[in-house]
Amino acid sequence: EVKYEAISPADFFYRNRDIAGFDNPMRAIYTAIRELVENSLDACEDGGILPEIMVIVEEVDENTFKITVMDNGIGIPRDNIQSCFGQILYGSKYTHRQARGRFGLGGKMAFLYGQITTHKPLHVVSAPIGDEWVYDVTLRMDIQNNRPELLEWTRRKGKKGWHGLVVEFYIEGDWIRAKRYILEYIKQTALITPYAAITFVDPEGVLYFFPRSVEKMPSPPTEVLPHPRGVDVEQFRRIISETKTRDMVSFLRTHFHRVGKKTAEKFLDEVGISRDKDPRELKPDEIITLVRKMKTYKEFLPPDAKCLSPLGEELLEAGIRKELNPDFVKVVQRPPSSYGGHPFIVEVGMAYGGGVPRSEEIALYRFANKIPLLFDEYKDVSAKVIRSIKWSRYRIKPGMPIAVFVHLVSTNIPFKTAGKEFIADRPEIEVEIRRGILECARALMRYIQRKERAARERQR
Amino acid sequence: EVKYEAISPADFFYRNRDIAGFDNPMRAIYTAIRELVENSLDACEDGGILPEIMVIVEEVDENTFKITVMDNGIGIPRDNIQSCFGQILYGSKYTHRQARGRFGLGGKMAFLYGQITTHKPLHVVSAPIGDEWVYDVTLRMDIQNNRPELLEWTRRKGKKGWHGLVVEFYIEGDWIRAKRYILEYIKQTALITPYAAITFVDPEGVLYFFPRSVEKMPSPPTEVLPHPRGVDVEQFRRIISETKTRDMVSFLRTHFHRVGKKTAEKFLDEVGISRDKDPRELKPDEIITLVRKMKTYKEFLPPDAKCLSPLGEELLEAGIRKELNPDFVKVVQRPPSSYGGHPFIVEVGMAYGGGVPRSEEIALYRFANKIPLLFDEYKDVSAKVIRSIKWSRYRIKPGMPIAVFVHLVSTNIPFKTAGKEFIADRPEIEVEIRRGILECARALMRYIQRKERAARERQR
Ligand SMILES: Nc1ncnc2c1ncn2[C@@H]1O[C@H](COP(=O)(O)OP(=O)(O)OP(=O)(O)O)[C@@H](O)[C@H]1O
Ligand SMILES: Nc1ncnc2c1ncn2[C@@H]1O[C@H](COP(=O)(O)OP(=O)(O)OP(=O)(O)O)[C@@H](O)[C@H]1O
Ligand SMILES: [Mg+2]
Ligand SMILES: [Mg+2]
Repeated sequence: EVKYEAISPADFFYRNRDIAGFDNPMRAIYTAIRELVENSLDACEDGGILPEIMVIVEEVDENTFKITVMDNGIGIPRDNIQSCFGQILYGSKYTHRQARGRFGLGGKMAFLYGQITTHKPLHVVSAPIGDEWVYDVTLRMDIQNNRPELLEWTRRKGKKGWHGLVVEFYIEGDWIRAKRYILEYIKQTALITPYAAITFVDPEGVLYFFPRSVEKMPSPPTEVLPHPRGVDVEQFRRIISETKTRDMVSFLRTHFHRVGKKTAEKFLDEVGISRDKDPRELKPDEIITLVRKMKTYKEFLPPDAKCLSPLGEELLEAGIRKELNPDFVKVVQRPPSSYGGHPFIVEVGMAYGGGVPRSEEIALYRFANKIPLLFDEYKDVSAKVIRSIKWSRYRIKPGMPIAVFVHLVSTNIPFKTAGKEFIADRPEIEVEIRRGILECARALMRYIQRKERAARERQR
Repeated sequence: EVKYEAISPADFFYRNRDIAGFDNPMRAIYTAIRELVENSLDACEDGGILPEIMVIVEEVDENTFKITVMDNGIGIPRDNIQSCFGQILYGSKYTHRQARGRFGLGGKMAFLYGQITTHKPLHVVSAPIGDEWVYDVTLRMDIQNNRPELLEWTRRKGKKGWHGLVVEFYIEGDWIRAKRYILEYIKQTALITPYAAITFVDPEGVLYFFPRSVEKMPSPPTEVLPHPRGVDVEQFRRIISETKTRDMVSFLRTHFHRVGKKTAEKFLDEVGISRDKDPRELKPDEIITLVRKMKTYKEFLPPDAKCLSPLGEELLEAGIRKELNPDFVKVVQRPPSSYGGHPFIVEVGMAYGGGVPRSEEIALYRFANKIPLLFDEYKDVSAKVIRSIKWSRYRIKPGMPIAVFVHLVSTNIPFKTAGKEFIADRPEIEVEIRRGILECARALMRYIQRKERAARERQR
């Protein structure tokens, strides 16, 4: 009379779609577009391709829209297309590498929401790079079993050199409320991804074109081994179960980031584990001892942030100038740091005067792995830092025309929600954001002082 | 070279445990205890049993604790024990019925976090009601495959009449920071569940006893059919695939809440669907038309909140008096309402003076389905309502000793996070919370005015 049952992850996120950012018709349409644009940008960067992305939103019925997103990325190989769109918790972003995607959820949630509001299937055309064929797939999601339900599948010869992906689906949403957020999202995406060309056509037929402002792709992020400091027991056991090494020194050198022979030997001696021990023979309390000591051992080299792909001071400044046309801009790229074994870099920009609007509060623009974050600002670590700063100490008062830009890149962004709305406050990240903002605040203060002095000079 | 893979839901919540409330060592130990106490309370209420719950936290190592939770609930049947604790997205709360649990996640996340920090297994003793045997199970979670890994399984004859559950596991956490929140959580649980007896033993060996203050169980919540207003295409299709009815009138009457013969016929005529049509023969656009019309059709009866189990004005007032010893208490149970087809009831209490501490902001106590919510107050719908009220209109000024209690019960609480920290702002819920608070504010205003008048009388 008490019924015990299991549900699929698709069923879980269907019933609890608030958790994935689909809590009302306005956020649903915003989140759907956001997830698809991020998939396209990731797909282009994965192939080192200058992104060309087109987003078309057409009204087909009252509150019902057809959304089309096209890109020139690497596409999806023939055998992965259905799972990429029909199976929740499936994707290519489960790696230790900087990317916008990470959950294996976003694109599929967009279609799931579309399917449950319009009953229409998803149409995908995939031209995987290096494949002469183009695949045309129509599918639904079988939510209870978390698997794709194929409706149509054809292939044709591809046009010479075309590669990329087209997705088309229908969704019920509040376009009128969502419109300004979607446009703001695309504008900010153009700022933080100046090498991308984005075209957007809205339901009224208006075309917005955001051309690229640089012609060069940044160096791509690379995959890294886990850093010893961030490892927990589960990760450790998985590495043991897959390792080909047969002694502890090779084990540490092979599987952990920047652990060399000397460091491994010194560490093992200090922990009291034999250098020649076969890792598969470690007992549970030895594993626990290793993991705990790895968290606190001082001699490990810090994570190398060469694997990351930040925007860079030059491009961030150019983007801010283009966006706001301010009188003064200061940008700072903080030195690389890490939290829990994950490398990260914080980039901060501050703009003053010119086209920056005056307001009671400092305008805050937040980005994480080149994703603009538009909602839930109050709880974000950047907003907390701004609230905690004594701005008067830098002669910065309420009502001044100031905007702050914070961009965090990492192999692992600590999002607090599956809808990627805001970032948790990890102390190491908070420290770097604070230092970046204060560095900009000091530069702004000197600029204001110089201007005031120059004004006084002219008055004499 | 691009690697496509699927991960299990256990793996997803392991990698993204911030999303489930396990983002730092303090919140982890708090959330773990919270989830287990709520499981025990649900298990007692499921059997109409006056809850007796004991929570023991012992320090076994620096920052490592053994947690034991015991209850006298209905226990878990022999064949469901392992899945209840070793398989994420498995449970008995996937029904249209008011309960603290809903995700099939909470208890398991507590053990998962314990396992990855301490490598120790979970020990469960289950005495399912009506079973002469008691089952003793030790298991680990196989996170990658989302299934239990059984280590030991024995059974013995149960002591006469004992039923319930004992869970023991180890966890690394920041007890010192978590302590006050855990004690506050248990105190507030005692307030909102006055029929429960809770004992808590902390690592210092101090025993806190919260005896029950009423001897009578409230009438239990009951399961309801989905209300037509809340149904989406996916739910509709599932009902069709399982229905035994063969005409649309029976289909509507059998599967939807409070739809009678007359209402069903009238609705079908209005939508233009034949009364005799076999529901399994509905075409996709007929389904879409039905679902859309069901959302807006005015003649459906509103959801019946008899299925809900609120605390009641009398018990809420008694709990507030016991907790704060105020001079004035006003409690209000709002009439039942619904959002998206889910019935809900809002109960509000306001306390003033006496033991209520003075503070700049009104102290807010939040509860949902008898769960105290201690974190993320700012974003909660109740906090938003309080911020939006013109308190001066009710002669209520900052610094007065005022506390507000808001309790929401529903078959479906719209939590914004898997950690159940705060409630989304659905307009219908917001309206009822506002009305409840204003009703209390008016009563408080009259009380204050009477006191001031009496004070002036005495002065003459
Ligand atoms: N436009 C695209 N081009 C190429 N591959 C794509 C595209 N869109 C999706 N994919 C593939 O489908 C996978 C699943 O996408 P989905 O958005 O569901 O999850 P994700 O991007 O991995 O993670 P997240 O949930 O964080 O977005 C991606 O990992 C990627 O491999
Ligand atoms: N103390 C207990 N007594 C009886 N049954 C229990 C107890 N604890 C857990 N269970 C059973 O195990 C199931 C899974 O518990 P779990 O906490 O993982 O999920 P849930 O309570 O269903 O949902 P939520 O994630 O919202 O807590 C419950 O649904 C219940 O059937
Ligand atoms: Mg994605
Ligand atoms: Mg639970």
